[in-house]
Amino acid sequence: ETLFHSRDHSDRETSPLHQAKPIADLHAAQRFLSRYGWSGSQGTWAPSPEGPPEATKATTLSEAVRRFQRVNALPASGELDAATLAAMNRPRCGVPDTRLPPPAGAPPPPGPVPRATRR
Amino acid sequence: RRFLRMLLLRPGWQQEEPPDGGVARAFSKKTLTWRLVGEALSSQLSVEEQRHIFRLAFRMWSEVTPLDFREDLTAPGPTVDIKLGFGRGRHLGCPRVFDGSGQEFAHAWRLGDIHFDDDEHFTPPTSDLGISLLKVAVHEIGHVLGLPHTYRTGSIMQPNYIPQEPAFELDWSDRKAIQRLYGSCEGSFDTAFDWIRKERNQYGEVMVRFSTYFFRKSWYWLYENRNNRTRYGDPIQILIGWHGIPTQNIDAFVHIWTWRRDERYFFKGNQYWRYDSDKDQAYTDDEQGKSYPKLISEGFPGIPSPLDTAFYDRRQQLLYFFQGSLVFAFDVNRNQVLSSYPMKITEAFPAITPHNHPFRNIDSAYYSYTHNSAFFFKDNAYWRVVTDKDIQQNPGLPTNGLFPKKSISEQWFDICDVHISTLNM
Repeated sequence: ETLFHSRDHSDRETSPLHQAKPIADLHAAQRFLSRYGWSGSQGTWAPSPEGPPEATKATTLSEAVRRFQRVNALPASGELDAATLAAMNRPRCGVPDTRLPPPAGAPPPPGPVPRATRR
Repeated sequence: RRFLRMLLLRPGWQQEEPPDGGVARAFSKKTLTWRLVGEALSSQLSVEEQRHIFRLAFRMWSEVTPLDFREDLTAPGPTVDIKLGFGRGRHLGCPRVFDGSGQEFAHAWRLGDIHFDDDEHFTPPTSDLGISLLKVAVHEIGHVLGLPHTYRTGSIMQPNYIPQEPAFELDWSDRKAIQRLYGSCEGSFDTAFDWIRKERNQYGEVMVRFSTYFFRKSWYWLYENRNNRTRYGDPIQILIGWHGIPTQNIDAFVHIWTWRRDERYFFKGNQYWRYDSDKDQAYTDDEQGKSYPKLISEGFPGIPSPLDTAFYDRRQQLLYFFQGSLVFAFDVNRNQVLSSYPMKITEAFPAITPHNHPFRNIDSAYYSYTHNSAFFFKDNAYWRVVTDKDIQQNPGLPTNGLFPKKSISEQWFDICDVHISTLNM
C-alpha cells in the first residue's frame, strides 16, 4: 500500500480527453437506445443493406424514443427534442433498462413516508 | 441481447426461473463474499475509504435481507462471489467500454462483477459533491442480487443518478423487492421490550414515550413502530448502546411500573441488574448500598434461574417468569410467588386452537404498547395473549388465552442480522 501511494500516478490524471461524448445527434441517440435496451437489436439502428425498409426503421425509432420519454416523465412525442437528449446525457448506470419497471412495488407502508436520517 | 445472454449464463450462477417472468434471485447461499480487486483501485479515494464504503454498501443490503456479506481478501479470485473494481475506458477485460466522465458511471454483471468508471468524480458519503460512491455501490449490488432498474421515485434502483442529500436509505419498496427474491428475515430473539421514558414537552407537560427493542446474541435493534422497520443503521452491539449489563445473550427484561415504583431489570443466568433510565447505565448499588448484579433468588424469592424470559403485567401488577414448561407469577407488592404457581404454561396461558401453543422454552415474552398486547416469541413465530378487550368482543375467549401462532416477520419487518465483521461499523 505505501509503495502504491508513493508511486507516480500522473498517468492516471483525469484528462480532458476522458469526457463522455455528449449524445447530441440521431446516431448517438440510436446507440444510446440500443445500448440500454430501449430498442431491438443493433440492426434496427445501424444502416445495413438488409435492414428493414425505411418506414419501419423510423417507426421503430420513434416508438423507442416514446417509450424512453414515458418513463422519464417527458412528453411522449417520439421526437428527439432537447429534453429527451438531456435525459439521455444524465449520469446513469450501465446496466440496460431491459426489464421495464417491475409490477408496481409493494403498497407503501402505513404512516408518513420516512425521510432518511443520517445514520 | 447477446450481452444479456452472457450475463445470465454464468456457470454455477443460480438462476431460478421467476414465476412471473420477472426478476430472479442470483444466489442461493446465505453468506456471500466480496472483494475490491487489488489491481483495480480508484485513484480518487484511499484504499481504506473505498473498502469502507463498499463494506457499508453491502451492510445496507444485509440490514434488509437474510443475506450476509463478508469481505474476503484471501480466497482464490474465482471463488469470490462479488468482485468490485475501478477502470477507465476499456477496462478489466470487460466488453462494455466506459465512456469517460459523465453518462455511464458503473455497471454490474450478474456474473457478480461490478465495475466503476474511474473517470467519474466519486465521493465519500460525507461529501455533497460529485457522485456518491456509496449510492452507486448500493445500486450496482442491487443488480448483482437480481434487481432490475425501476423508475419509481425514491428507489435506489433508478437508472439515473439522483443527486440529493448524502444520507440515503433503502426505502420500503426496495426492501420488499429484494425480500421477494430472498425472503424476509427470520430468527428468534433473546428478549424484546418497550422502553418507557418520561419526557417533558415544550409546555412542560410530562409525556410518556416508548421505544421498542429486540435483542439477539450480542446485538440489538431499535424498532420504529411508526415506520414499520428497524432504525436505520441497526443492528448495533449491546456493548455500545447499553452500559453495565451483560453484552450478549440476555435472558429477560422487565419494567416494574406502578404509581410508586419505576424499576427496570435485566436478567442473565442466576443474576439480575437494575438499569437507570435517566443516566442510561446499570446501577452499581441499591438504596442499601448492596451491589449489583444480585442473585435472582435473593431479589425474587422462589424464582428459579436461568430464566427463559419474563414480562410484567401492569394490570395485575404481576411478574411472569418462564422456565422450561413452567411459569411463575410473582406478586411485586408482596414480593412472593402466588400460591397457585408455578403452573404449566399451557394451563396459565391456554391455547385457543388445540395444540397451537409454544408449550415450553419460550424465547421471549413481550408486552407491546403499540398493540396493547403481550406476545410470546419462540423461533420464528409469535402467539398473542388474549386481552380484556378481546374478551369484551368475544366473551368465549379464555383469560390469558393464546391466539394461534403467526410469523414474527409478518408483524415486525426487516429485523435482519448483518455479518459479524460489519456489526460495529
